[in-house]
Amino acid sequence: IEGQGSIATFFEKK
Amino acid sequence: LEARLEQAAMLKRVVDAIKDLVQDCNFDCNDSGIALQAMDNSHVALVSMMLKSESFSPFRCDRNIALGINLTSLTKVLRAAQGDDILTLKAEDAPDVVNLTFESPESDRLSEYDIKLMDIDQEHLGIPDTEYAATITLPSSEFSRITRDLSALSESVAIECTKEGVKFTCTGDIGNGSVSLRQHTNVENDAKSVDISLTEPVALTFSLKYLVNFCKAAGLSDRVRLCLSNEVPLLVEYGLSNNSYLRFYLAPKIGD
Repeated sequence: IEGQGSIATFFEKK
Repeated sequence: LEARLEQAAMLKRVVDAIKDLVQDCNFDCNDSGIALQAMDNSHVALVSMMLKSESFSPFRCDRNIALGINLTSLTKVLRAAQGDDILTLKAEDAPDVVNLTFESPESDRLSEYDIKLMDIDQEHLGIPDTEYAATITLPSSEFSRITRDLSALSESVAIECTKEGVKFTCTGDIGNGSVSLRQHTNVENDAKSVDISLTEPVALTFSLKYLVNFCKAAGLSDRVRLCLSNEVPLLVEYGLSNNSYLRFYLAPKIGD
């Protein structure tokens, strides 16, 4: 989706 | 695992609220309760559910287990439960199925279902404890109305929170619209109050499609809490009894 950030870039993988 | 819920309605509503966002999920069971964390397919939103052991009576979980469940299957089975049925979830060690029983409180009717479990390899994200710059608590029906009304005009909404209040603004092909709310205490019915706590002004833009989806949880709680900080995901929280909760995180739109 254009201009839409991904949640995974904000929360680190455990 | 053995977990008995006084009212099947709670689980029915939780699953209804998240089933269009996430499909296959692990229900992680341990002695503190039943938790679920899952991202939607496009990795824009994250669902985090916690049903604390105190929400069940009794609750017993001798060993940590992950129950991989397809929510469409769970919805089919939960449709067989009346809202006021007593619901019991049971699973053995290393289970192939989860067992659900629905007991009618006023008759001798007992129904019992098994759902086949799936092996789900799900990424777990660490959600940091965040001191949000703005926290807005408002009636969940009000938030539903705002997202529904603005989604008719636009795909995205700008949420601005200042000491004046919170403003939801959208711009679309047919025109634009906005809804502003001020801090407001309803002395007759506190559930209708709008509480705003702010440490610094915030302005972020979000996809309305996801917010409309989150609002399917409005039946779970009279109140919803929106937590915002610049450049971090929005937290939309529906509190349940016994400190249980259903939380949605939404990544902000970037650009401009």
